[in-house]
This record gives sequence, structure tokens and C-alpha cells, in this order.
Amino acid sequence: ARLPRSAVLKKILDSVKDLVKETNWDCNEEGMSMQALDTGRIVLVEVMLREAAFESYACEVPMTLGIDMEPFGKVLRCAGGDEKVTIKASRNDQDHIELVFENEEKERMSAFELKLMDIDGEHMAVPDAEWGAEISMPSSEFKKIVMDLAEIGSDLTIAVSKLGVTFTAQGNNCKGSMVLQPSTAVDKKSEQVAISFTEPLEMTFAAPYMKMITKAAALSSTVTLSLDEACPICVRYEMEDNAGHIKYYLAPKED
Amino acid sequence: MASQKRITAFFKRK
Repeated sequence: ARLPRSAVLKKILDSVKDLVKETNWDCNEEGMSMQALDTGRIVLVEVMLREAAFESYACEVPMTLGIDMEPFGKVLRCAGGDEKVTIKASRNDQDHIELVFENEEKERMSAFELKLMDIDGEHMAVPDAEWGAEISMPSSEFKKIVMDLAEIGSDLTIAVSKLGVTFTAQGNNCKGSMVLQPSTAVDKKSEQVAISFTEPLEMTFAAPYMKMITKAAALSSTVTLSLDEACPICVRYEMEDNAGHIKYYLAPKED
Repeated sequence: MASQKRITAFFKRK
């Protein structure tokens, strides 16, 4: 599997490493994917890197690669963001993978080996949901709202109604809310706020977890929040050019 | 204070 830029892998690692320390990557002809629960079992994260994300991709037999994020991060830090990355896994020797970084400008090549782990992965079945509300907005805006409100209080409430979408946080000494309305005057789709819902709803989530989820803003200019009463929220970042996505399911807080 | 639910209360193991 050969990626044109290592930056994609670096950003994926940054987006999951606070939640997941080790995880199985499932490789098949469609691409590489992973699903993992954080240790607290509050967030489920799913990553899909489709074949389209790669400059070249070949997977003759489906394989599972058990990856420890810490050494993987150390290896990835050795790659420049613009360098190509080739990941090689041998079906005859499933003890490790090889990573090769190529810097075409400097004619430099570096090679690393990463030992694989035997991880008892837990796969969760995510039912197809009919969402009660969907909001899409610039991922940078969502990140700023969450980062700011997480300073105010540890509970983040998201309410969707005719007024728009309201994000509220309440702390011991202060309370704050921000309201977004669907944008009408913005031309660029990536800068638009779109809101759809069937019934008004209001749900509360842990702000520190939501903060971790906004790290994936580096992977996509837009984010989609899907909500339904008494269900985990789905926060989805679609990568450009059908390259794949990262999805987080965060369980709500309830009285 | 609201109590934190777990993902496993909503999704089942495959």
C-alpha cells in the first residue's frame, strides 16, 4: 500500500491516539479499516482508508494487522509530511510490517520495521440509524466551539430546533451557549452550515471526549453531526476524493 | 450531574 503523502497517516494517528492505544487494522481489497473502543467504552472510532486513498494498493489475501500506536507514531515522526509511504505486510511473515518513506526531492529513502501485536479486538455492530437531526458545518468551526465551551464546563449540550443548533456548556461559575443557524449567504459548500431535523432534540455529551473528537478536523474541511434521541452521536469527517472517512460514536450523558 | 452512558449500552458485540 503506497500513500502519496505520509501526512494522511500522521493525521489519522493524531485523531485516534488519545482514545486508542492499540488496534487491529483490517486489510482487504477495498482498503484498510479499523474500529476500536476507547478503554472507558465511551467512544467508538472507525477509520476507513479506501483504495482510492492510495497511489497503488494491492491486497491478495485479507489480513489483520495488530498495531501498537506508540511505536507506530515514533516511526511516522521520521517521515516528512510530503514523503511517500509504502506499507508492506507479508502473508508469510505476519510478525511485522515494513514502512518505507521516500523523499523524491532529496532522493532520500528510509525504511522501518514495526512489530505487530496479537490484539483481541472487539468489533461492535453499529445499526443503521434513522437520525433525528443532521448538522454539517466547517470542521474548524466545530472545533473552535467545542474547545471554547469545554473550558466553560464539562457537559456539552447540543440542541437542535427551529432556532438552529445550540451548543451549551455549564460550569460552576459560568455558562455559555453558541447558536448556529443554517447559512444562506455562503457560496462555498465547505463553509456552509446545514441543519435538518424531524423533531427538536437536546442531548448532553462529555466535553473532554468531544474535544478529542475534534482532532480529526485536520483530515476534512467539513464535519457532519448525526443525532438521535437517546443514541450515541455520530461525528463524521469525510476525506477528499473518496479517500475514506473517520467516524466517532460518542455515548450520551443522561440524567 | 448527568451520568455517562457507555457505547456498549447501545451497540452489541459482533
